Amino acid sequence: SRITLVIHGGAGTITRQNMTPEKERAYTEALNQALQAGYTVLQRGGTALDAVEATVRVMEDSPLFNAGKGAVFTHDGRNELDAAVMDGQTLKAGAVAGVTVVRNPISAARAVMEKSEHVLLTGTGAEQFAREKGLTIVEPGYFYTEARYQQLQKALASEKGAVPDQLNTPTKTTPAAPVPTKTKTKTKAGKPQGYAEPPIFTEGRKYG
Amino acid sequence: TVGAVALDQYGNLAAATSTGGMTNKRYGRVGDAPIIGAGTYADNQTCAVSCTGWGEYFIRVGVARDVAARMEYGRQPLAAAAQATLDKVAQLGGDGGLIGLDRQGNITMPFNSEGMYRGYIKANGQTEVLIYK
Repeated sequence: SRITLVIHGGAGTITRQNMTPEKERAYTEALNQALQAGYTVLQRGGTALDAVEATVRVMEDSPLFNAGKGAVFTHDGRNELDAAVMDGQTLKAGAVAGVTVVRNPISAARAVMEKSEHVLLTGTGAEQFAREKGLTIVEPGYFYTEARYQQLQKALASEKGAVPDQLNTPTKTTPAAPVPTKTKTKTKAGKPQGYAEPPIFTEGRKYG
Repeated sequence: TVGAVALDQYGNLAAATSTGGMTNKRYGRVGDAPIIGAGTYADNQTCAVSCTGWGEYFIRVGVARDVAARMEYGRQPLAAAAQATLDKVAQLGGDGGLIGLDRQGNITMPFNSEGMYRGYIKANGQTEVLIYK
């Protein structure tokens, strides 16, 4: 048997500097607990699908990870949760996005895969579907943790001083872009004259 | 974001991902986690993948399916396929990581951010939990 389980709990600015021994121990313990939950399913002859759902549910219920309880906050101070699952045998898949009252979004994603003919449901429709399929529904406040709420306050504070980007700027008439001239001459860098990088994100401001 | 990929005794693969998204997000913003083929993908013929990172870049590259496609079309092994796709994300300016598993039980956990909570358990019970690079 080659039963195998691999998990992740998120990536980002996780350095030794911003970690304490207690925190490191707590994360290691939580990851081991999640591994054991899924591996026990596999050892008992359960399916890979059951194993990944069981594992992710443990991490959704842990306030340490950015999923389920302990998820980060939106700009409006809410928790909007997303999840997806895929079955390698049938290529069936299910996902939910923007749900705010489903305790375990991964189970809602699995319900979409197995109990609907869709792949992705979002927002209040996804919540209604979850309710109809008997999933555990909680108050929005269930997902709240002080640490994540403070992270939002920090992001909002850093936003206050930032230069408003395109998304924030109120719409106003701007002079029409100059019509590109027909004859294009290539610069050494291989970019046509007059080419400008599209300003998608303001450098350094990832959140928000 | 959290995720898991598994291989069961019947040879089937599965992948799952769940997230709260990005701090301070607006306008109903959704990242890669719920987008099949971007943050989550599984196919018995190639691999199971779950991603975590800057969603916009993972969606634009189509990371999870890209890794599987490299294995399917390019006959690349899992680890090489995963690293090549993550390098593509980095070239665009994105960061993050993924976990991958193929039907032989090979594991990959690459990331180009400063750390990633990750771990595995193999058939022989060998297990490890890692946080930093």
